[in-house]
Amino acid sequence: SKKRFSETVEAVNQGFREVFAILFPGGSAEVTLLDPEDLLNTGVELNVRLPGKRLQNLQLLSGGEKALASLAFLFAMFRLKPAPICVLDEIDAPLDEINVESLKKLLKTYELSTQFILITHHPKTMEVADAVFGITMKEPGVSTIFSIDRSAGEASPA
Amino acid sequence: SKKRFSETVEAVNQGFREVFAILFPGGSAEVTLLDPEDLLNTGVELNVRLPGKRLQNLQLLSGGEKALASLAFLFAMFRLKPAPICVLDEIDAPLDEINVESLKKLLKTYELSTQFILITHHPKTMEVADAVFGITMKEPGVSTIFSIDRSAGEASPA
Amino acid sequence: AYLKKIDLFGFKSFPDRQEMILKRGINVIIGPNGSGKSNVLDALLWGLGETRISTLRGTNTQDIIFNGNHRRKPMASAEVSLVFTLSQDDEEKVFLRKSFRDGESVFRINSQKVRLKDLTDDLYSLGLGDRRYFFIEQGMVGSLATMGPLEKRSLLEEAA
Amino acid sequence: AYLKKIDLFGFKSFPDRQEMILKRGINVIIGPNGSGKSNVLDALLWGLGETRISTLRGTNTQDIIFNGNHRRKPMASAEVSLVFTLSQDDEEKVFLRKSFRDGESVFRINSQKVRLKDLTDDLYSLGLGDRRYFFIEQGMVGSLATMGPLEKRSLLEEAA
Ligand SMILES: Nc1ncnc2c1ncn2[C@@H]1O[C@H](COP(=O)(O)OP(=O)(O)OP(=O)(O)O)[C@@H](O)[C@H]1O
Ligand SMILES: Nc1ncnc2c1ncn2[C@@H]1O[C@H](COP(=O)(O)OP(=O)(O)OP(=O)(O)O)[C@@H](O)[C@H]1O
Ligand SMILES: [Mg+2]
Ligand SMILES: [Mg+2]
Repeated sequence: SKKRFSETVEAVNQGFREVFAILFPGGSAEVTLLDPEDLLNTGVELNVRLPGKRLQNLQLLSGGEKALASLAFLFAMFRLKPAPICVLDEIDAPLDEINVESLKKLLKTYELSTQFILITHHPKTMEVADAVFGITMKEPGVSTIFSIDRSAGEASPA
Repeated sequence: SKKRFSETVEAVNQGFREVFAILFPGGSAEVTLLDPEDLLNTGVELNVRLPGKRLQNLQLLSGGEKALASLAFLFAMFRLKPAPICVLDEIDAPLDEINVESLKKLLKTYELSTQFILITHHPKTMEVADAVFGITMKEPGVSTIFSIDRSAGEASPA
Repeated sequence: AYLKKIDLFGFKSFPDRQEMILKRGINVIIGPNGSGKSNVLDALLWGLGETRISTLRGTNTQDIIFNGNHRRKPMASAEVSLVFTLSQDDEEKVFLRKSFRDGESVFRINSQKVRLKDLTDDLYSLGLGDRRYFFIEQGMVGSLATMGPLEKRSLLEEAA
Repeated sequence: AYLKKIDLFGFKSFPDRQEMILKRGINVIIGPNGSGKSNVLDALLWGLGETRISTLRGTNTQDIIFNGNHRRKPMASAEVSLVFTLSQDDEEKVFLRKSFRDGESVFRINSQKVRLKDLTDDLYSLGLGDRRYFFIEQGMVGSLATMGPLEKRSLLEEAA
């Protein structure tokens, strides 16, 4: 219904503004409706203002900025309705060291309401893990899974 | 002409096989023609066999494997006709530590015939650089370029 | 609900039965390029009822069944089980999907044979309906930025 | 030939004139997310005669001109110079491209006014014709794998 949709937009807009301000201190962000008169059909756009820069569409951001802004939108929606699980495949690939730290903070904030499954090549990202799994091919073409006990430092077959 | 095309295919096929064998020791690769009877119009396909696995099309490889196989094809063509410059924007993002080392070896092999301009977030990739440039925004929204003199350790404005 | 275990057997690069016992918080998977990390996520998607083979990075339905290596023959079937712990009373629910090379498929919820639609309905009630809401594929992290306005709207409606 | 210098003024996030003096071998550019690294590569492509604004990550031709920040006004023009050292006798060749907000463009080779076609013909003779042969954009490294067979053919023909 119209009322429900506009309430959802308002709540996600609020969340997007807050999460974005954590990731880009001094920046701002908003969820806008392309045609507010037609709530049942209107498309949705995301506009962001990076610290010290002008308002612009997500398209014009850099690779790393786009990744972080997309995650801010996703997590803003989770504030309203958490997903039971969230699966992220190498989302930290475009991020610099500082933004990897921001991502880690974001994951820690949401881990109580959402279970995360995350693939990464970044040693820093691994630091927030509650469980680490290694996958390897001891025999070519055959994958095996083992869990890594970081406190003990060695690995044991899963 | 037909003769020139089939000579090019043969030479690049040779190069692709050699470069691929360096990147994936024990693997093999080939450039194949979809319709060898029609040299003037035929499409070209790349098939690879990873060490211990079956022959397959590039599409079925993992993110990192696709990146490395694509680079092998590009450098195989450079063997035949080097490009004066080669510009690579964060091509090491999907690669693990071992494949970053393979990439570095590849760059070193071709740097005599091709000038490279490479963007990376990987400290390891920087190690092969002949010159390093930093880009920063001292004022929000305004980029400045400075060159980093690694022997001296400090940076000077470009 | 949270996912307690993923069990793979004959799925893509997993000819030997393998299992991953997950924690409630943040589970991180690491490993070399081509070792099978994204294959595990494909197994999770397939177990959740995904039918588009292109989403599973294949071109035909048999691409998800182990197709052999230099000393093993291709397998005849692939099987994935997902074990969820339901939030209330630690009750478990096991979703199993199995497919044969000839195209036959079997779906089970707690060993009871069901249709695909029963499986996806059940998962929907656990909040695992629209995949875009909880799954970001490799290389697609900027995709929210490039999605069209109507697609963004339909994603937003998931949050309602 | 090798590229000795890139000079930017008013192009994207470079309102103050900046230059990069390159070496023959491997030149590496580093910097935080959003600092302007890919913008430098866009400047290089634009200086080489690129006309598709989507390849330069813009939506209209003015997107390549500095559009202001919290204290600076948008600029009226963008200018990029590329200085090549030609292999034989260390002779230099300077390619300049300048565009104004009203859409006017100026092209120069060694300060001589030329048309865009003269610039791209000259660069073609230096071996800088088909961009796919020497430029991999951010996020596109696997693109050779996903290119169709006819596109792969046309790329292969560049090597002839
Ligand atoms: N049906 C199948 N049978 C056997 N092997 C398969 C099958 N489908 C895919 N593979 C293999 O799985 C490998 C890819 O695994 P995957 O994409 O999970 O790698 P990854 O660990 O995610 O690597 P990266 O870090 O590069 O992303 C490929 O080498 C491919 O050959
Ligand atoms: N015409 C313009 N005027 C001013 N700034 C611009 C203009 N066009 C793009 N920008 C800014 O340039 C920034 C993007 O720069 P760029 O894509 O070069 O970043 P990057 O250093 O490659 O980052 P990443 O590591 O995330 O890929 C954006 O924040 C954008 O606002
Ligand atoms: Mg992967
Ligand atoms: Mg970039």
